[in-house]
Amino acid sequence: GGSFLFDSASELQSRSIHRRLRTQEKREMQKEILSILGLTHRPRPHLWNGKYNSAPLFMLDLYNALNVDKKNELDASWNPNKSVFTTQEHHLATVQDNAYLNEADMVMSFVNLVEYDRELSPNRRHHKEFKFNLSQIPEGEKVAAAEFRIYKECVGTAFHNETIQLSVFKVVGKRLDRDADLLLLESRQLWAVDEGWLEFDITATINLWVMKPHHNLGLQISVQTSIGENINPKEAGLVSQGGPLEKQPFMVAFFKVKELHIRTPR
Amino acid sequence: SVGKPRQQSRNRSTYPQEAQKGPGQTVDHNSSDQKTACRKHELYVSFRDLGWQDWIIAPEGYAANYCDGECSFPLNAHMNATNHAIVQTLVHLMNPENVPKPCCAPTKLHAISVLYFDDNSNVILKKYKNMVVRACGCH
Repeated sequence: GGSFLFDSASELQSRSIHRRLRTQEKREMQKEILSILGLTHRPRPHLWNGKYNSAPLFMLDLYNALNVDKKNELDASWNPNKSVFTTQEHHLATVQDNAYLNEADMVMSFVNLVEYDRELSPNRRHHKEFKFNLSQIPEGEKVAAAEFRIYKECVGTAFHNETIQLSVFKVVGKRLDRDADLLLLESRQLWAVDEGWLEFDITATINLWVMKPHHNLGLQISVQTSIGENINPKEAGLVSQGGPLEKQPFMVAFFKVKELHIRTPR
Repeated sequence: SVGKPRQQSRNRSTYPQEAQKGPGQTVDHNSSDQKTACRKHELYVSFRDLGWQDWIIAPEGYAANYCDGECSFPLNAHMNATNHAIVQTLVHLMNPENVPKPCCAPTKLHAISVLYFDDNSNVILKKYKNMVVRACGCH
């Protein structure tokens, strides 16, 4: 119930302009700030999976990295001899992400919409599918970079000292009576004992999905052992549905504004 | 040169005592002027008080600041006055009825980053330019 714009305490004492806003005024002010933020309405997110899913955590890392950079800029302006490099603790964001971040006007993460594994054909029974809703990308944004990120845990005994091959596919066609048509985007050899986030560049795919939303049929992954045997990605340590929240796969896209946003006159 | 008298309401420009003084006359620039001089003031916008914590992850709010104060003769370097503002101040002294004082306005604006959820629980990190007043000056 407090007012949302206020002067500092000292100024409050010296001025008498401070007052509580009426409900209607507050609503008008909220509308105005939403308009500045480029939003037509107040978002109502469904936080059934918690705020501390991997995607919000990753984004918070990026946000903190931005603010550390800003603080360093300020420090440098006070003391030019002071080094602007500080140690940053990034749990998720990589150096590459920070490079994208400096160029980007907007970063957006997308949660995987596939909650439960669907029964795929026997040929594809070890494939995992991922889907992302790109419908809320504002118009006029150009995708500068996009990554699909999946977490791999260390696999203990079963494949010790072995390599596995992880392949990421784009679904390019779906028919009722047969397997989906897939296009291989990238294949990567991994050690079974590797642990950490794996990033796959899917910039071209996202650009296509933004331009032609009906092409957005999702991604699939498959895992093969060194002798070419298909295994369940879970056995290879790849975290998906049912795994820890902070290790859930997600997609992130870095955008550059293509055109000037003009606010609608009221 | 001074054209037609201007309709002027926003600028607190015309003071009777100054109107009576010519440009050659001494103006008393004592310490009280410093209190009303153009400078940056603190203004905090709280997303928390708006009740937006459920969708704005960070920040809780930000110091937007604002500029307020007089742009009176002499405009010194500390006030980030433009050359035009200095000239306008001098002309204002000569024609206070017709020419207003320069405006106290932001000279340096900075961006903020906002991290928020959209309706689909996707997370957006966006930079918004010109949201924070870093310095004020006379224009």
